[in-house]
Amino acid sequence: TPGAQDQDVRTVQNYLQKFYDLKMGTSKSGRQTNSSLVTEKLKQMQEFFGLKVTGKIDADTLNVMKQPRCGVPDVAQ
Amino acid sequence: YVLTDRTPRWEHTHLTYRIENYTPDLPRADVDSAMEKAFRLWSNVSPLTFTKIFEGQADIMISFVWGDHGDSYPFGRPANTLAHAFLPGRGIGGDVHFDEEKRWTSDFRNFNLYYVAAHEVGHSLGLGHDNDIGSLMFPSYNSYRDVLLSHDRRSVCGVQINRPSKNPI
Repeated sequence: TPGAQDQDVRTVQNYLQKFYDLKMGTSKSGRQTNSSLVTEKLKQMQEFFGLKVTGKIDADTLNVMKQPRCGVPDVAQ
Repeated sequence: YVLTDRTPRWEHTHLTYRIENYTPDLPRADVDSAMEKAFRLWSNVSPLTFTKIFEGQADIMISFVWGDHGDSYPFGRPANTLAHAFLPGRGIGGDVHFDEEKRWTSDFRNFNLYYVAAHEVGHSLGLGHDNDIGSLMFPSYNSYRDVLLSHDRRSVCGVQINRPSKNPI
């Protein structure tokens, strides 16, 4: 997402990995993942929390991700 | 309400719980009281009963733990998680873990132990997260306390549907 800070991107990736079963791929250059998969998971999260579903990182989405919460995933595994 | 996809459920209605250790944040009596209230909240609306035991293996084992505590779901940064619980089942099933790094209280400061315990026990009984902010099973801490005084109907229905029966799924 244009304008998103590295810290925000890490927050989103960590959150989606932990609570939305986002799988991170690995390459020679390090951790990578399919951006469309991140967008899909982000939309899923935004819909669950009643946010505007854009698939992009915005202030409201980050705010929800930074709130204290239960550690059980939101999606069934 | 949201039942988890495998709909695990307890095969008996008389469940036991045990507090394995206590947080230093609160007097023991306050921890006991918070847990008792959390279990009573669910027993009031279901056929389930909960008995506290003081030794041996209980159905629901409760503990305060730090960081990586051996269940593949470590606490600590970056995720701001308070606690987690396991769905009904043998062994670790039903168990509730609270992050000892957090500051636990019996009032409105920091994290109220009763509010969090009430939510986690819902998982111990087989409920998943609900996307209705008015549900006790909504995953954010801020929403728990808003629904506890008038126990929400969705979670009540969920735990009644998911009650043990003679022919468990």
